[in-house]
Amino acid sequence: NVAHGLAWSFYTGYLKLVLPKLGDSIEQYHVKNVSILRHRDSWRLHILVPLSAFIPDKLEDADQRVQFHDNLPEIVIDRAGVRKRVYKHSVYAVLDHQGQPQHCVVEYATPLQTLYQMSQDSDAGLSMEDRRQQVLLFIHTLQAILENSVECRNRYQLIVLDDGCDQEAELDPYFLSKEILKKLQQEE
Amino acid sequence: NVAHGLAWSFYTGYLKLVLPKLGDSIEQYHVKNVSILRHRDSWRLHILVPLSAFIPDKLEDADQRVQFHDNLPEIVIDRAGVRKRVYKHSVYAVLDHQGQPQHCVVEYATPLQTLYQMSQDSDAGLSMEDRRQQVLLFIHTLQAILENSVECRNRYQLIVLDDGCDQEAELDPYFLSKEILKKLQQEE
Ligand SMILES: Nc1nc(=O)c2ncn([C@@H]3O[C@@H]4COP(=O)(O)O[C@H]5[C@@H](O)[C@H](n6cnc7c(N)ncnc76)O[C@@H]5COP(=O)(O)O[C@@H]3[C@@H]4O)c2[nH]1
Repeated sequence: NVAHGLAWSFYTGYLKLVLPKLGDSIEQYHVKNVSILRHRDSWRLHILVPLSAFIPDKLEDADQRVQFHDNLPEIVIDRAGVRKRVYKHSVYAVLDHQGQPQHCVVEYATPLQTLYQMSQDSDAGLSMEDRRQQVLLFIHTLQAILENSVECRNRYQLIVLDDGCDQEAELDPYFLSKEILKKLQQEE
Repeated sequence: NVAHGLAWSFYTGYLKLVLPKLGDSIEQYHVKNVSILRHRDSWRLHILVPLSAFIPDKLEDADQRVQFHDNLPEIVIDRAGVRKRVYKHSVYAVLDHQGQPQHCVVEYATPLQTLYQMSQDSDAGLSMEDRRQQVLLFIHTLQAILENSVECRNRYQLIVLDDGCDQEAELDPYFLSKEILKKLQQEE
């Protein structure tokens, strides 16, 4: 089951390593920058999980009300022979309908890009229907792992995006910003 | 099948992106540094694939004749909302029994660390026997993908390490350097 492995890979190869350091990274960022992430309950990595598995590389391409602000200080770790491998997270300003920004640390769940690309490559043997199932399995598996993880407790927020089966053409152009703002409000 | 997804993820999320840029990265490195990677046939990413899936984070811990030399210039790509995500490869000096160094770009296949960690975590449902099967499936799947990949042609070299079932305690302390040197000789 492809998604089972991708969820474990996302946890052991990334979230388990970086989430414990996220608080320090934000505090370090606030030393030289205005305390832009004001609510400590929002000092989490917001992980976007689109059911379509369709993931743009720039959040602005999904919704122009989500605007890159800055990167947090890098986390550097020796990994599997790569010396000083770099891990970083991006801070975004998310605007409401009045143009008021709220800032947060957010990114897409990168492993879903693998599912999307596999469904496009006939050699991979993953149909569109399979892909949908695998996204649900990914979410299910990841939630179970994270709930049992001491390292990750309170440091993440999964934002599942019900963005239709495939193309986002039918969606509200401000769907992403509204979904993120909803979640930020719940945190405060 | 966990390994099937990990192989596709390693390809679509890493090798397909970085291997096309490897030649330029090495040329750029040679501008300011002695042309340390002299044989163009060795301008490949040497990917270490241990059958045990046991992967140290520093190659020196596996074999003191494999010594970090320098990192190649970074490759920077916007990925899934992370602005300027950094990818890099490390150059190592690999010594023979006379202490003569040959340099190459080498690292372990990171997804195998996920398999190893899954086999250690009872929640993941992967036994030691399963793990062995999954490593073989990973190699098989990855080889098939890479052979059909235009982007990766001639830019990689898989080095399968038959390092026993689990602990490397029984091995020659210079097993890794010898295996890498054998492969480098074949390339020249
Ligand atoms: N050697 C090496 N150097 C790299 O820079 C690198 N980047 C990815 N990979 C491996 O390629 C495959 C695809 O990567 P993807 O980004 O889709 O998933 C990644 C991604 O979702 C997340 N992740 C890892 N590193 C980062 C990072 N720096 N920023 C954001 N997410 C990351 O966690 C997953 C597992 O990572 P790894 O377990 O390190 O192995 C990956 C994976 O097997 C790398 N391998």
